[in-house]
Amino acid sequence: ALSGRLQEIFKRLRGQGHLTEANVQEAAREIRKALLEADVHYKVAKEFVEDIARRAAGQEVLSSVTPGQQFVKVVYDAMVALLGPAVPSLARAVEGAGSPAVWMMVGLQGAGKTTTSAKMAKFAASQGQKPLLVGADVKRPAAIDQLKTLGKQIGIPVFAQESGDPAGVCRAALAQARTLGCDTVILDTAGRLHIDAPLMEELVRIAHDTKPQEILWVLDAMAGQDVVNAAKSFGERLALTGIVLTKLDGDARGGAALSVKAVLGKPIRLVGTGEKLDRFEPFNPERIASRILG
Amino acid sequence: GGAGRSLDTASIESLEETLLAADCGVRAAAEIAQKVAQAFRASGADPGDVRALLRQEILGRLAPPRELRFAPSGPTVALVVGVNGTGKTTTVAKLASRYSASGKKVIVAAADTFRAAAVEQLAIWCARVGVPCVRTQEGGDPAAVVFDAAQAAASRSVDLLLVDTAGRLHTYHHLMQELSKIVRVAGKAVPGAPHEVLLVLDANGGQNALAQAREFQKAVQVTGVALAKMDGTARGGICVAIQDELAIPVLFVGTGETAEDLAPFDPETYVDGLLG
Ligand SMILES: Nc1nc2c(ncn2[C@@H]2O[C@H](COP(=O)(O)OP(=O)(O)OP(=O)(O)O)[C@@H](O)[C@H]2O)c(=O)[nH]1
Ligand SMILES: Nc1nc2c(ncn2[C@@H]2O[C@H](COP(=O)(O)OP(=O)(O)OP(=O)(O)O)[C@@H](O)[C@H]2O)c(=O)[nH]1
Ligand SMILES: [Mg+2]
Ligand SMILES: [Mg+2]
Repeated sequence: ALSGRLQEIFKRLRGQGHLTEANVQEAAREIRKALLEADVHYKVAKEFVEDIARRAAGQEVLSSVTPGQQFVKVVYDAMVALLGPAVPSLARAVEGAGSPAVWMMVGLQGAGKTTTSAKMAKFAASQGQKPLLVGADVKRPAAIDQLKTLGKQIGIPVFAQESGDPAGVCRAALAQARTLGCDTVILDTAGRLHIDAPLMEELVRIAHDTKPQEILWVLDAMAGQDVVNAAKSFGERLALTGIVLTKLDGDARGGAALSVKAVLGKPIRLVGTGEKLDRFEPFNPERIASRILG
Repeated sequence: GGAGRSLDTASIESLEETLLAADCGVRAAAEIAQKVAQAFRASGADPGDVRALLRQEILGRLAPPRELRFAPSGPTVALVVGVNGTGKTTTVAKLASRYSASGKKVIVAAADTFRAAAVEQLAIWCARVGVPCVRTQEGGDPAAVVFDAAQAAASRSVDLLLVDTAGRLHTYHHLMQELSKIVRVAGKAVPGAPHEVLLVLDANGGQNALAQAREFQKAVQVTGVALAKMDGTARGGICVAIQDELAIPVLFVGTGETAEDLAPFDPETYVDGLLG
């Protein structure tokens, strides 16, 4: 593990006054390697390591810990700072405003938007909110069926129209929310490529028509280097308010989360930890930092 | 030029970064870059030839493409497996379309009995492509669906049975065991089955895809990879490491969301994509 490797490098520093340039460079190489193995984007990894090297060089070695431990702490703290802070609670409807809070779920194909929409609805209901799930994916075979099945499992209403355009469905859903007295509308949109211009335009239209309080980019924790390109494109077209990480119950290190956070500058809000609808928790930067650093 | 000239550190680093950006993985990126540096030194090439050397080095590691291997007699059974959301169900539809169009008698087994509307999703695809879909009630035993479908394939003189399975993370031992059971059951219904086990990988994935391939390989004998979502900007470079370490070749590439969006793996196109 990285902390073990760093401890090794600094073992020889016992009794010295401060971390030397050579030790720091050697440690920097180890950290870069660990980050790349964790799927952190190579440019983000480079910047992160340069920042660490600056912070560590010439730092006074605290007499209470070994230099290796101190270095590990510098790295860990920097990663936690970059990943955080956690902003878990999602925007709620304003009391007496008469209009529901709208949460819009967007992202690449298969990231976990539909499942996460249902998880969020279940959680919102447990917090005393009255959510409405909206099947805005009219393209994928049985996408609406999938959302309706999940909605039934948790006793949450699902609004959908088998045909019609997604923006129209979302507008109609807001009207339905008012009729039903729902205070939270969760828009489950179709997965799409950031390079698909008409489909990206469709998202812009939906956002324009529904004025969401939250636009959440759903990211698969197993994602690799290229995902920052997708994140950037989505971030350029939409006023994203956060990132949701899914499939953290796997053993992917999750470095893409660091890269996307660094590039978008938007908070990671929630994480999915399983297929069942209760497998869902607020983002914890400390835990993800440990996971990425290995 | 002249033999013995070396690539400078910056050039080697730049090679590595190209490979890293394509998700080749840390180890493969370093190893391939080193091999190219050696080849450069040995061949006396010009710096302008580095890309050609890199191309050659990677191409040398890839297997030529092949179609599904059909059983000499009786139905061929192809299992489609992988972690959640990679594109298995859509890939099954594409394979059904491809082999129906080539004149094969194809049926599909909906063995994802777990996920919401999984069977419905596949049933719609099968109707669109015009192939029968064998299914059972929700929550049923996936192995039972596979057994029934395999028996049906044998008795109906079907050429190809494609089996769609539920997405599963390799970290769940009981789910990997379920997959092993499906394989055993298929073999009981049709001797020699499954003849192909295709691991569907998401081109957007990082190095975890190598871990996925390793673990799925331990549970079942993976015979090939279908690399989905190559119509995006991700390049799926981890498949080089999967070939190197596990000798599992890429057979197909997914290039979109319709039943026609499947291409046989083409190493030249793939490598051009990696190098950008
Ligand atoms: N293990 C695990 N699986 C998950 C998690 N979240 C979603 N999944 C699974 O991932 C797969 C894809 O999830 P979906 O919710 O259909 O993804 P999506 O983004 O809506 O997909 P598209 O609408 O096609 O873009 C399904 O098999 C889900 O059960 C998670 O946190 N852990
Ligand atoms: N752009 C693109 N999208 C794809 C491709 N293959 C699949 N998809 C999309 O990816 C999403 C997931 O596809 P599925 O076929 O449901 O994936 P799966 O592996 O069966 O998912 P689970 O059964 O939930 O594990 C859908 O939105 C598909 O349309 C591809 O080659 N290109
Ligand atoms: Mg969906
Ligand atoms: Mg599926």
